[in-house]
Amino acid sequence: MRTFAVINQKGGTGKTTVAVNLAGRLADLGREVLLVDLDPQGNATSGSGAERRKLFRGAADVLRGERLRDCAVCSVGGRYSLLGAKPDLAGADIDLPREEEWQTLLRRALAEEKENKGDADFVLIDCPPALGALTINALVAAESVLIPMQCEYFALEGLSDLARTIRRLREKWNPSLHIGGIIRSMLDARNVLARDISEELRRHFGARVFNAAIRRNVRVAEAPSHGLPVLKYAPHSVGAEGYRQLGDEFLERFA
Amino acid sequence: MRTFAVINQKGGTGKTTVAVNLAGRLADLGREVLLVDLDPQGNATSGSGAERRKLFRGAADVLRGERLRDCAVCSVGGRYSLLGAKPDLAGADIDLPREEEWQTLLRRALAEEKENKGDADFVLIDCPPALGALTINALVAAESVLIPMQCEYFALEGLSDLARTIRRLREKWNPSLHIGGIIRSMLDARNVLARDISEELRRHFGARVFNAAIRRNVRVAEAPSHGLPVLKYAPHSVGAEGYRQLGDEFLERFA
Ligand SMILES: Nc1ncnc2c1ncn2[C@@H]1O[C@H](COP(=O)(O)OP(=O)(O)OP(=O)(O)O)[C@@H](O)[C@H]1O
Ligand SMILES: Nc1ncnc2c1ncn2[C@@H]1O[C@H](COP(=O)(O)OP(=O)(O)OP(=O)(O)O)[C@@H](O)[C@H]1O
Ligand SMILES: [Mg+2]
Ligand SMILES: [Mg+2]
Repeated sequence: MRTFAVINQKGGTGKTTVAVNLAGRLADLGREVLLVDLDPQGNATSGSGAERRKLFRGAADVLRGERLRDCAVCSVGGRYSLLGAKPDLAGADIDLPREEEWQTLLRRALAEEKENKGDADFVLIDCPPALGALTINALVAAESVLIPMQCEYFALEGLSDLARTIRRLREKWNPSLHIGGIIRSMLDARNVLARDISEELRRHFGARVFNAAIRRNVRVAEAPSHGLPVLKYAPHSVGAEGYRQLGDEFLERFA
Repeated sequence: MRTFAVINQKGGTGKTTVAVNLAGRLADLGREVLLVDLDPQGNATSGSGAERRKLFRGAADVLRGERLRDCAVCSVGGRYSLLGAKPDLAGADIDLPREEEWQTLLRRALAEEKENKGDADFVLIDCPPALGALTINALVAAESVLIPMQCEYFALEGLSDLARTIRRLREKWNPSLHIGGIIRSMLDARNVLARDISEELRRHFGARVFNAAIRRNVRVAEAPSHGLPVLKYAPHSVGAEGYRQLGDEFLERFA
């Protein structure tokens, strides 16, 4: 079981879209995947076709000590398992820090799941756009980090803060935590800004920048309103082709 | 002095870009404006041409009790005043809730400023993409809320959570808080999804949806790397024209 946190404190960089579509592609390739929605907005939950207010249990229950296997549901279409975000997750960033060893709550829940031999091949954790208590839980639980990026100035500016946070958590809580990959999630290849920033990313992160980039494509933005990954909603679109390539490259790097 | 919180817990909807460019336009029209950067990412600070690590004092100092007039700097080009975000703002979402009456820290700081007759015509508060302690401070301090929106599914889904939070804060902390306007900040008028969601917004929010919409325009995304509003960076661009119209409509509605 390999655990990845999909994170970027810059908002709107494509975290949820990458998490949902990568989970869908890996499932299509026969892997067992658990998608964890750790964002109170619950976008990965609705993007997978589940209704956050109708879930019986969710991520907040696991952080309160419930067993993960009692909370995860199967996503629509039986593609991957989903631990959804119910509205009760909203208070977690303020409440969690009052618990003893709150930083390791998610790691302990995933470790228990692993021992029960019910584990998945891959766990993907969709994080909120912040470096608060929920994101810290994901970084302590994960062995590797995927960073979706828009090729724009504010997103680039935020990377140094993110790299600093990952270093600090590696030293204090999780020695195996490292940057697994940078994913350009909505590339507009025509404009110069995107090309300049892509080059800047390669200078800083080298081979950790995925070759597969997802082009900006309206089909990708339409898919969530149908509760489907773009692979199922518009299989012949530029966006779906991008996510097929991304899934294949992910397995080359991590399988 | 009228105070506006620029807020949307959905990430990447254009909060910072609206706050910086609206401040720039109102200043061009002769108004005294204070831009408050309450996001630890510090994008409104760097987007105004200031260096967050070189600021003498910032928003975190004001939340610790320093006088606002001792902390605000003039933005580059002398257009508007900026209370910037230094990196020390990052711990606020976890630390603030330990203070007595932490929800009203910013409101008290702005009220003191108002008494000193040094007040601005408008205060715009750029918020982080979350409903944590910093955003709550902004909502308690503001009389009105501006909500930048992408015309996409996840952003629409988040509006009901946002409206509920505003209602709760109005009842408990701030009776004058209301939704002043919804701003379509990066409209791609060619696609059907954007048109459908624009109609949906009008159905729910009626006249509170600003007529002026900002078209998606790469010049807008390039401007922050030069520390300038798009009005100064590319005055003849579609983006600059959009922000001139937005500023004019803002004054029609609120001056
Ligand atoms: N390749 C793409 N082409 C077009 N639109 C896209 C693409 N990828 C994502 N989007 C859209 O961009 C918006 C932002 O993406 P998404 O919500 O996945 O980002 P996020 O990082 O999860 O945001 P948050 O910070 O709020 O969690 C969404 O409306 C999504 O549908
Ligand atoms: N009209 C536009 N055309 C093109 N790009 C835009 C436009 N408005 C904003 N952008 C770009 O979109 C990205 C998101 O905008 P911005 O950072 O202002 O959103 P935000 O809501 O403040 O994000 P966060 O949730 O991280 O605070 C930025 O890279 C910005 O430069
Ligand atoms: Mg998301
Ligand atoms: Mg912002």
